[in-house]
Amino acid sequence: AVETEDLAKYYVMGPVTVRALDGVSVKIRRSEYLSIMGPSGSGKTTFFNMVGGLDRPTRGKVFIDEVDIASLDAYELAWLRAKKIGYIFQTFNLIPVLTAMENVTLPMVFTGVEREERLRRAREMLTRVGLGERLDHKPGELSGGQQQRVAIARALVNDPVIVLADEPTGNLDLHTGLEIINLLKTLNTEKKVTIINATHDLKMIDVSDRIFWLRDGKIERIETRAEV
Amino acid sequence: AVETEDLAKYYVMGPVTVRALDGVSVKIRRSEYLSIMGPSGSGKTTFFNMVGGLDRPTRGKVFIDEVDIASLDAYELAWLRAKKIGYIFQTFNLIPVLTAMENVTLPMVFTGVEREERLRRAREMLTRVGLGERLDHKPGELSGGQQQRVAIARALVNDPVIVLADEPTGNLDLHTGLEIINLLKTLNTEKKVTIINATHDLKMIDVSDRIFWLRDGKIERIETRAEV
Ligand SMILES: Nc1ncnc2c1ncn2[C@@H]1O[C@H](COP(=O)(O)OP(=O)(O)OP(=O)(O)O)[C@@H](O)[C@H]1O
Ligand SMILES: Nc1ncnc2c1ncn2[C@@H]1O[C@H](COP(=O)(O)OP(=O)(O)OP(=O)(O)O)[C@@H](O)[C@H]1O
Ligand SMILES: [Mg+2]
Ligand SMILES: [Mg+2]
Repeated sequence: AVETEDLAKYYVMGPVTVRALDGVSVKIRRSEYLSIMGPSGSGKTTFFNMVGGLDRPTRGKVFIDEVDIASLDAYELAWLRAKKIGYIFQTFNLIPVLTAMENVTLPMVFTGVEREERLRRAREMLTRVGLGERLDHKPGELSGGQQQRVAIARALVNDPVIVLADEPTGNLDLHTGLEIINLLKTLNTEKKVTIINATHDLKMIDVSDRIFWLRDGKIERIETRAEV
Repeated sequence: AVETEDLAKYYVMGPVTVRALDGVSVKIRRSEYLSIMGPSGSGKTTFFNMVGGLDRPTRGKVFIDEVDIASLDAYELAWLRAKKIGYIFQTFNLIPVLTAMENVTLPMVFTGVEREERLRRAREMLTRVGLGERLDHKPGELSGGQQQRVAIARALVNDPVIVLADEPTGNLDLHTGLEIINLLKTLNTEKKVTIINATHDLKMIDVSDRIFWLRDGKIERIETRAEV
């Protein structure tokens, strides 16, 4: 589903070069449930930004379903992202002037879903993440974990085949966190969605097929669930 | 150190009233290490906003060192907050156009600390949270957990007597999270700082003197470390 070849991202800051990613070559299979773990600052979000096509690498390639995303023009890339990838941002990135419902329906406007269907799907997804009574709240009228769940709902409504979840449970209590992990695992087993998590949450380990451990922009080791 | 009397915060949204806090009366002792836990949306951040004087309650009182903060004018409240309280926000609230160093020195400008001393303290605190090599990065050039640690450093540089930490480890890996918990615990035991955490992180339990469990805006139960 997703493959990277010597993926690197460097930030030059005067005399210093920060190696956010420093040569990552991995293959993530279709319908895999993968977790990427590692210290704060080790490159997880940067890896996501490269794989999600949100930013260009300094070196190396990203393939999504065999397509080298660097070969796509801006429109093709935007279409690929909207149709295939659901991105749950570590910092939520909700639109402050829109309600939860409006934030969640927005991606479906872009992919041409009918209005009735948009409202139905948004309401259903927000209810599934426990926000059925917060539909008309704007982000500033929601708790941290509620904002996180709006971001999760938004990533899932276009039926993506790949979900990039960056710290999806970071602001959630144990119980709500388990509900979200269950939701992702169900999408994975029932709908064959490829789930790629960047996470510090050790609860993710039990449901992951494999775990990539990142350190200083490199893959330190890869474990299978059996080994952990 | 901190006392609340029938503290309540209601948000009226058309026909619906959201009871974010619904009558909380608690006494938090000087030099206590307290954790407030509870489901996402149960009122932890709202409790902090009331106690930290960032917003006014719908009903009830907040006392900081015996002073009813509703009796303070805007200037007195701002001064109290700057001198006595260090606030670590769940959503960081860093200033995007300022570097880590500039974000951390800002509170000290307000309390009249000399420039040399400001730079010394900021550098020291950022190093203590592991960001010694990120001093000149702006928030957008930092990872999620690094931004969180800048917010932590900023809250501690004015030597507060009370720290309100809202999910301080939410974006941190196990190792870095333990370092932050150790830092807070050290401030507590060595400098007698009152630490009040809102958190989902079960690692906080071991170092807490007491734990308040919130549900639907009310205190459900209070436990001591011995009982947990
Ligand atoms: N401005 C607002 N208008 C309406 N409702 C609000 C507003 N701010 C907060 N709320 C509601 O108040 C409740 C408590 O919010 P709060 O942010 O205190 O929860 P929390 O315990 O910090 O949750 P989390 O663990 O997710 O951070 C939530 O249900 C939220 O939707
Ligand atoms: N725009 C930038 N300019 C300079 N350095 C950057 C920039 N963006 C990220 N970095 C650095 O790249 C490294 C990797 O960042 P990244 O956000 O990928 O880490 P992460 O693994 O997601 O961390 P966390 O667990 O804290 O979210 C960090 O050390 C960070 O300081
Ligand atoms: Mg990150
Ligand atoms: Mg909160």
